[in-house]
Amino acid sequence: KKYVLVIHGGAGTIEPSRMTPELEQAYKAKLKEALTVGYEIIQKDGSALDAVEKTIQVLEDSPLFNAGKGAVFTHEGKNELDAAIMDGESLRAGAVAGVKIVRNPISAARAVMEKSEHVLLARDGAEDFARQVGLTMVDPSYFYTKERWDGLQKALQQEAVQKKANETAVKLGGGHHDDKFG
Amino acid sequence: TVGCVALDNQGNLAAGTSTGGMTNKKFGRIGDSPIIGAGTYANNASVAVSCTGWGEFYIRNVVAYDVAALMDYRGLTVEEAAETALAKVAKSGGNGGLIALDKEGNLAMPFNTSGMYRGAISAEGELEVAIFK
Repeated sequence: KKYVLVIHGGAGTIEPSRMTPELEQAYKAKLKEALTVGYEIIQKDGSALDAVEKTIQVLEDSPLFNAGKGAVFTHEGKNELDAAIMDGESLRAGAVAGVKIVRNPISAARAVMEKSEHVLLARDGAEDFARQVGLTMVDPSYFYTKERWDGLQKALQQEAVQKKANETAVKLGGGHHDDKFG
Repeated sequence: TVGCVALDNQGNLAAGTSTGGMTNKKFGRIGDSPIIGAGTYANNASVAVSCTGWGEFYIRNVVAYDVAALMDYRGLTVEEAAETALAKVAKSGGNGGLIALDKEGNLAMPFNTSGMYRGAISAEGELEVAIFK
């Protein structure tokens, strides 16, 4: 069988107990929708690059996944988004890191690749560039979902417990956390 | 993290990845997603790759490029190369998964976590989606 499009929506501790039939259905429906968008572009002889960007936009716009709307929160309670794209034909590549007000970071990554001499732009500079090339900019609150906010609160509570346990380490400017979330 | 790899009718490959990063991240921490060669890579001569997982291990193991290099230099299939590259992440203490699509339309979707939201569609339009193993 020859495949033309493959997607992933993240790999993590997806607890079967939390995955209700309705939620599973919602995830599968969104994955199918994303695949269909990309497939239609390929079917019309569109470019792999277009298919990748448009497919990822569907997933970025869905609150179900940790990208765009529905992204996780930083320690400071912000959404800082990263994205990259690469063109297999020309080996051109573009990426953005730490952007907070660009609706579709994958489109900002593509703009860096196609409209700049750079490969990676970060934070407010990347946002200025995205604004200059006319990408859709949103208020930071656009990315908020209660589930992700609650996820941060849980991580902060766990961190507080761990902090107490290894006070000394934390004092050494960041110390050594075994916990990868933080 | 979300990702996509595509092969168009002209034989061109492309890869893309987008993420919110890791919950509770500090100090402007960045993972593999925006690092070309670590979380995202595409080369018409071999494969398009998008990764998801504990970013630091993908950066240190240059996983996305490693998949292409293993296919290029050792002649591994996309599945062998993807498994071999991901095994380095697990061996060094990380976890996650990746999707890879080669220039013939063969795919690989390995992961070593409890699940990975993933999907694929063939040239004929046959659609597959899955979450758990």
